[in-house]
Amino acid sequence: RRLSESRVGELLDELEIALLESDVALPAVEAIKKRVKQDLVDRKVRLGTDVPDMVEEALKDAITAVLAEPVVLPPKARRHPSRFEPPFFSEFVDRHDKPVVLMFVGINGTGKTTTIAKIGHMLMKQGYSIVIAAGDTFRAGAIQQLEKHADQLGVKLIRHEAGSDPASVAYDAIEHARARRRDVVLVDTAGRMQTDTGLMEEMSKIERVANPSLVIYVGDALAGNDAVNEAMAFNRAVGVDAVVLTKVDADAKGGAALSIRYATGAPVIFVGTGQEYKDLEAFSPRWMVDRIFG
Amino acid sequence: GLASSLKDTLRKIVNAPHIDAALIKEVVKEIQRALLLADINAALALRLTKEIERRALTEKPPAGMSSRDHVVRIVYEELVRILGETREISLKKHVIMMVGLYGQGKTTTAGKLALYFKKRGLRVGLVAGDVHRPAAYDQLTQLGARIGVPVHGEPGETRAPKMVREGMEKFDGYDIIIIDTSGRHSLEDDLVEEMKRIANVAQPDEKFLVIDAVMGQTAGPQARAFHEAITLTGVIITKMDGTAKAGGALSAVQATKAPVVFIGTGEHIDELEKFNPPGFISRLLG
Ligand SMILES: Nc1nc2c(ncn2[C@@H]2O[C@H](COP(=O)(O)OP(=O)(O)OP(=O)(O)O)[C@@H](O)[C@H]2O)c(=O)[nH]1
Ligand SMILES: Nc1nc2c(ncn2[C@@H]2O[C@H](COP(=O)(O)OP(=O)(O)OP(=O)(O)O)[C@@H](O)[C@H]2O)c(=O)[nH]1
Ligand SMILES: [Mg+2]
Ligand SMILES: [Mg+2]
Repeated sequence: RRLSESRVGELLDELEIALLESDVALPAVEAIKKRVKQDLVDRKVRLGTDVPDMVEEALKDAITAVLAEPVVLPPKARRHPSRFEPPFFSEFVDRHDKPVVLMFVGINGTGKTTTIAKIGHMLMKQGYSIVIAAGDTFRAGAIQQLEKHADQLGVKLIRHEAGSDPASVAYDAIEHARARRRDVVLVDTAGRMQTDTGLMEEMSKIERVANPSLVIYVGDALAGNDAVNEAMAFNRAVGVDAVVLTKVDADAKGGAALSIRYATGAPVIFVGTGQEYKDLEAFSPRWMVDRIFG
Repeated sequence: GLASSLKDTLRKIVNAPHIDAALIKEVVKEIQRALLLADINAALALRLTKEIERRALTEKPPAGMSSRDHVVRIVYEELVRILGETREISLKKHVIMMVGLYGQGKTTTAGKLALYFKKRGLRVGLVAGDVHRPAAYDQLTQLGARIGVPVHGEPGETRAPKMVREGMEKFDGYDIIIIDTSGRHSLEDDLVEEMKRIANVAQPDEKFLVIDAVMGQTAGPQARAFHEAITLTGVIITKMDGTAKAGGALSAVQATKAPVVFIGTGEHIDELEKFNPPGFISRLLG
């Protein structure tokens, strides 16, 4: 017997609801369904095979494969043409010229500043020295929020006055790190809507000045279909190298990971699982598949 | 190809010579996709789709109305039904408590509301009830300073109900007291407990759920959990200046029956607008 296109399509339509209910954006769902169809249609099936089960397993495997695919060439290959696969932080920092500059971007409220504190904490535990750049000079209380984190971590914060040019904050932080031979600079940026061309241009300017080793996009696991529009726009503007998906502890299934991977090609490297510094875990595709399919 | 919005879907009907059950079934499936693409909760989208199909198959279009317009009208009516009656926010003396998940825009919106009431001649006080997020007090204080509204809070205080009680005493006699609280979600029992205790202390007249337009499938269930804890009286949808369709926020309204009272359309302190249901729905169906 061979699997017919209509039979595979029918079974995939049923499984589609589980993906949509887990906040996998519709375009990403369509892309993964197409990949599974190409794989399964006309395949020989032995009598007695549980076809629905087989199609579900094929879908799970396809999702895991997409999420786990090593990223060979990030969007702006000039940054680092080599392959990188999570968990790569310590390898990445060791391999690269110091200071390694990590720039964090994303829309408003996704968890950028909190994630900077978490990654700073993690890197310090691994023995690296850190400088943080308070590159959000716009939002009320943004500089003070980072001051509190820098105090708790015992890390130098480079800050200018509210309203000053974020790119010059990043520049000063990198110069400070170079002069004092610090290993890593974490550059915070203000949240921004991808529809705000002025703010997107400001972000591009920060990226040009900071010339980061990695641009890390911080996405919210609670986001729906809009995750694709947002991630695509940020990727177009500054080239996203890696993704952190926050708030997976807040009842989210995490389908946004697939949406953002579909939109940018960049791997999800960490997930945020709470508000404390310890609440940062390496992303595992299998974890997400298990959450979605239960 | 796949219709990316309802408007595209309904164009299919225009070109059809006559509307039969098979076409309705096909269009209805596309309508369901468009609702999911707009982040309407999957279970709600299914219920809506079934009702739209039933009505499209049984109701005759009114005289002079085309079949296309009839189906469009049904979709529109079913969505408006969810939004319920809009309501004005009174300008009499009252206490407002802001709640919601993390990073939705609660603190920013507390500042926006304070300006809204101050501009209408009312005496307003802001209470910094978020004792968890680093520099939450600084954020609210800076917002208050910009608009000349006093903020009560103590940077080191860790007990939110105590801070709120002191704030209520300090602003006794003010027209409007707005209480900011920290982000939380329904599975964090200690934070849900804290929220209930703050509500007990403050006895707010309004309890607004602040939810952003971006939120997806978890919006409905999370809103229901907040509603079960402290009975919400209204919803404020933020970040409407992006491309998100806010179907999650609509699902939250459906789950709680609390009406949308305002929308946030930007980060600046004056970017708060009254809710306009027809505009919202046509943006959702895009
Ligand atoms: N539960 C949970 N909360 C988180 C997580 N990451 C961040 N948060 C919370 O989300 C809220 C927003 O976090 P921020 O770090 O301020 O977000 P941001 O992206 O810097 O925000 P803007 O700078 O305003 O755009 C805060 O209340 C954080 O505590 C997470 O993984 N889980
Ligand atoms: N573009 C846009 N940004 C908004 C809007 N409302 C709030 N924000 C931004 O969203 C981010 C989070 O806002 P906050 O007010 O800190 O959110 P919150 O709910 O108090 O966050 P937590 O207290 O950490 O849970 C900030 O960057 C705000 O400037 C809006 O309507 N449009
Ligand atoms: Mg921030
Ligand atoms: Mg807040």
